[in-house]
Formats: sequence, C-alpha cells, structure tokens
Amino acid sequence: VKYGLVIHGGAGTIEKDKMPPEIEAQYEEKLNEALLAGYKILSDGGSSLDAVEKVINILEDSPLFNAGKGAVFAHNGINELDASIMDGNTHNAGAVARLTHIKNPISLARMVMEKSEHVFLIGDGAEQFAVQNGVELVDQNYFYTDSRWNALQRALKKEMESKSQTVLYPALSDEKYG
Amino acid sequence: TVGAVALDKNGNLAAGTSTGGMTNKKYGRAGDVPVIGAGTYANNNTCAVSCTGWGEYFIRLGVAKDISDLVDYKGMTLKDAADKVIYEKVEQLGGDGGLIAIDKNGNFAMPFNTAGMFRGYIFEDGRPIVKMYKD
Repeated sequence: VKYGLVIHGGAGTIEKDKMPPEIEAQYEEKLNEALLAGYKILSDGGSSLDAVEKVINILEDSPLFNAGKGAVFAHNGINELDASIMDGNTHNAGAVARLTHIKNPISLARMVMEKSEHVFLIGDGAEQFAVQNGVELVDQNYFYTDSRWNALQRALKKEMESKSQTVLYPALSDEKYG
Repeated sequence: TVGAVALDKNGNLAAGTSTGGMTNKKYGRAGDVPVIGAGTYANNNTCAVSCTGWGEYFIRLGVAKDISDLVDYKGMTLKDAADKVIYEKVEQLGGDGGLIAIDKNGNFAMPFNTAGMFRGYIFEDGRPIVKMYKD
C-alpha cells in the first residue's frame, strides 16, 4: 500500500544567495514539522483529507508563509484570506474567500464542503457560516506581522512613485492586481 | 500560499490550498486558490493538485483540472502533465508559479518556473525531504 504527502509553501523569488542561513533553517524546520505531522496521520491509517488539513493548519499558524498568521496585506491594510479543499474520492469541494477574521481558512473550507450544501462562500457570509458552526473569530491584529506590513508600505510607496512617473510615461506601469 | 496533496492507505487523494493573496491587491481581487479546478483539484482516478503563483494565469488555464485531464484523457504521466502545464502553458501565457501533485499510484511532481518554491515530500519510509531552490 502506497501513501504519501507533498507540500508547498509558495513559489517566488527564493534565491539561495539572498536567504540568510537562520531564516532558511526556520523554513526547513517548519516544512519538516508539517511533513511529519501529515505522515503520522497517514501512517496511522488516517485520511488524506485529515493529513492535508493538519499540514496546512501548521503552515497557516506560522508567520513564515503567506497564509493564516503570515498573510500579506491588501491595499486597504487588511489581511484577506482564501482557501479551498477537495476530496478526490467523492469530488466534494469547499472554498472560502475574502476572510478577515478566520485563523485557519482551510478548516473553514472543509467545513463548507462537509456541512453546507454549497461549494464557495465569501466575505461576511463565509464568516457568518463559520460562527454558526462554532468557529471563533479572531481579531484582525492576529494576522499582523512587521515584515508583511513593511512590504505593503514599500508597495504603496513604489506605486506612488510609479504613478507620478506614468503621467509622462504611461507604459512604465506594469503592475497588475487582477 | 501554502498547499498540500496526499494519498492515504485507502487510495483516497485530497488537495488543499490556503493563501493570504497578493500584497497591495485591490478591488476584492481573488486569485486561483478558492477557484476549484484552477488552484486546487483532486480526483481519485487521476491525481491531486495544489498550485501557487500568479493566480490570474492559473484561473485562465484551469491549471489543476487541466493536469488531471491530461492524465485522464491523454494518458500522460503525472510528471509530463505537470511539466507541460507549468513550463509550456503557464509560461507561454506569461504567468509564473508552481504546483505540487500526487497521483493514485504515489507518483508526484513539483514543477515551478520561479527562482524557487518551498516544497517537500514524505512517503512510507517516513523520511521528510525539503527543498527551496531550483536544485
């Protein structure tokens, strides 16, 4: 019987010569912790859904990753979180978007899949559904980290500078936000 | 963005993805993560997929379901299907990012076209492997 688990913590400009060794070690430790937690569930005969949820909870609770505690800030200075989960056996799926008070969005996505007749809930309605099902809302301050806040300030500054330049040179602006 | 895909002892596949989106995003923008078939997909007959990257491209291509379909309808291996979608389809469109995928036989793939991707895997032997860079 084969079983196993594969995880990711995001893709991007992750370069070895720019990564401080102590930060690299933190990432390695957290990813290992997540893998071992998922492995324990699978080796004990648990379900792939339980393993996926547990692994993602661990990564959501770490400020290292852009999810849960480490979520980045939107333009309005608020963290907005999205998540989805799918069961390959039943083809059931659950998704949530634009959450601002949910500590572990993947668990709410699973709740949508298992406890509602819907697939995709967003914003206030998703959080209302969470409360109705016993999920405790967290203050938005829970998601604050200095590094993510500073990243937003840098992005806003760059945007301001870019706007003043593009009055003369519109083609210089290549920022896209969906 | 973080994600996980798993195969359990009963042969059931599952996929999940969670994200804080994009720094400075506006207008209630949503990426591929909550869009089933774009950023997340699972089918016991084919594979489970979780994506990360520039969401708009993953939505337009329906990346996660596309990989499952290539395995299902075209009989491609998981690795070939995942590589084709990331290195050909996403890249040709101008998008960037990566994905993790596992199939019903325990084969897996972790392609990405960015400088790096935090990633790892563990199978029956219980030995976790973690990688970050292009190596």
